[in-house]
Amino acid sequence: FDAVDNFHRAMGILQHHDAVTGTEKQLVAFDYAYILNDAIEKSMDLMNRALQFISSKDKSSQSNSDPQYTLCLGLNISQCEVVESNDKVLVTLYNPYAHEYDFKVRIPWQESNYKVTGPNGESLNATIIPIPGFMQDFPERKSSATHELLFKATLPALGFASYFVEKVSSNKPTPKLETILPLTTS
Amino acid sequence: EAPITAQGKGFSASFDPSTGSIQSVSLANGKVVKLRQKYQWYAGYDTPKEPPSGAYLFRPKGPASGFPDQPTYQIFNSPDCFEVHQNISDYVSQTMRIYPDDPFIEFDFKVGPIPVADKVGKEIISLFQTDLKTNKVFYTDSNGRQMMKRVKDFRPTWKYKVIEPIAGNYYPINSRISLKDEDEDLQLVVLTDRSQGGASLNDGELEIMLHRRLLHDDSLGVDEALNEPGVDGRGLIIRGKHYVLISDIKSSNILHREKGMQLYMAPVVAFAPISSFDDYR
Repeated sequence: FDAVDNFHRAMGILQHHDAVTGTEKQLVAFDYAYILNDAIEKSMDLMNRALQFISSKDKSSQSNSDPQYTLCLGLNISQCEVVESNDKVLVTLYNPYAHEYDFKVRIPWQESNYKVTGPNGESLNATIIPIPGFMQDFPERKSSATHELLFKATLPALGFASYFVEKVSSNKPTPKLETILPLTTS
Repeated sequence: EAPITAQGKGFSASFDPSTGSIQSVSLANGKVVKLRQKYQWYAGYDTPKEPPSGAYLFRPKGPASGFPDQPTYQIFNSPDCFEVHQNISDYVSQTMRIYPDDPFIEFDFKVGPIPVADKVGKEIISLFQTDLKTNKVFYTDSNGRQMMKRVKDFRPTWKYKVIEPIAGNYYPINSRISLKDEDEDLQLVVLTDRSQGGASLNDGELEIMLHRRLLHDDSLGVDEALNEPGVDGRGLIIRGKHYVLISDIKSSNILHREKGMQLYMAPVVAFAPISSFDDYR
């Protein structure tokens, strides 16, 4: 409840019209960003335990072997430390929408080969797409990823789906993108 | 020389090979809609006698200006995704995405830091131009509940005198803005990923305000210019997405509502290191 209360407090404050419209003073804008970020970080443990609980076979106990989940708040600038520093990663998506639908997952990637396995053990096709140069130059971005791995996740209504993503060094060639026109204009 | 085409769900889009910009959308029913998208900027009003453009006020000095250089671009195509990476200027870039199983075109933009060394405050917009016949009418969801009909230079409950031809036609957008051509049974909808402002200043056109950097206080209370420094002091960089749908009106109303809900209730994506596939299983 304490963790959720951080969100309640943050959202209570950020419903002020200055926060919604951006008419606050700059120092207040910094404070709003701080309050929201602080609430998110303090809720990471709650989110982790919730995902461990719903994805666990044995709901009565949690063990140290349960995966330790984290959010990647830099995903919108193609930055995610967990993915970049591990060869095997579990990507779990919780869908709060009350219908099943397909969601395009994009995670920061290097040009290495991949293997993506879905919830039913099926091997999924994915695509490796270069991150645009203008994003790689983003000043706050701290990432060695040069590409994004794109795959389609089928999300159940009000439920979760987990995907196993693995970097592999097999001889199987990476599916190559067709580059149609590389910067021919002036 | 031939246009580059990409196939989405229920449409194909063609792109200008000299700029990488989108130029038309062909629907499955055979209709072809001209669609141009470009970025422009307004100079903020800065005469001392009048309140300048600022946090509370949008008061452009005149019509919007374009970016002078021809965009450079790269295109990537795979069976799962078609992407155009386009550089418009030093501080405006975007990725356009089309997925074969998605009826929407995604515009993923990066704007900033807006340069102000020339002492001119700037407000950057994304402009969508179509050949839809709209008779000054457009729609926004400004009360957060329903699509509200807007008519350029008109108010339904009082006689409106046009003093500010641009700002006077801007309305809040909570999640979407749209144009409708009832004769041709066509609708353009742009879904946003945050609250923004927008207008239709010419028939068949929509513009949406993306990012503003202004150098004077608007004298309405905040007592500061809207001049965010960003992390390194060079100015704030923003990232965001627009989802664009062109379709017949009936299908469009179903599709944009469903997509709007999916964007509003986007999934929580969490990551965990894991040692083996067996653990995952």
